Amino acid sequence: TNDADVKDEL
Amino acid sequence: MNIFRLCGDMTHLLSVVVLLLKIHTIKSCAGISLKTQELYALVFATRYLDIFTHHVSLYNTVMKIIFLGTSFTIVWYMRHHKVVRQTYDKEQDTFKHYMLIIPCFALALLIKTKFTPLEVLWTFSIYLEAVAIFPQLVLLQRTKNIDNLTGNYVFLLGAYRGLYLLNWIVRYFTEKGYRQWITWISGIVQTALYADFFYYYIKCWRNNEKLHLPS
Repeated sequence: TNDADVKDEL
Repeated sequence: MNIFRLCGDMTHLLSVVVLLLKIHTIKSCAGISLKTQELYALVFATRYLDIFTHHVSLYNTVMKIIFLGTSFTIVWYMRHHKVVRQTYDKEQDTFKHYMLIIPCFALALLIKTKFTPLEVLWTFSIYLEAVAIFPQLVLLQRTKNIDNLTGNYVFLLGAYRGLYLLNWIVRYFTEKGYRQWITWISGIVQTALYADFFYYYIKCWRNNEKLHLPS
């Protein structure tokens, strides 16, 4: 996982 | 989704409800910074560009639509509603947007994960959200009588950020490989900005006093 993949928060 | 994330989102939602209650029901935006509200509208507009391309869950999509819709509604009320706009403390709300927008955009160009328009704008929105409360905090300090709804609005916004920190701690320990440095560092900065406000909010609440910040 890198920063770009974590977009599940608002 | 853990309990802190859910409570954080609900607190954020509640802060918006409190603000809309003040604006729509009492027809007043006294003590509310239009600069901060415009920055939030910009934050959501640049962060949620993926709303139709990057589906996470129905929950996320619905919340994104709510935050986009309410942020622009609040700005509209403060700028154009014939009664509400007259209660706006224009002379006190002097912070300049560009002083926050330009550094955040420059930082997003320098420190981001991928150099694509969507990614840079998303990163920009993370940085901008961290500091968007600044004009509001300045205005609060200048306001002699902070009403309960305004005080509670800022408190709820700060609580939302604090709960997100707890959410990240839980995720770090429960999700393998989970890390997001840009969001974490911005989030810590954002929460720290509320520290001073929290101190006086709790102090006044414990002493049963009306909220006031030292200038």
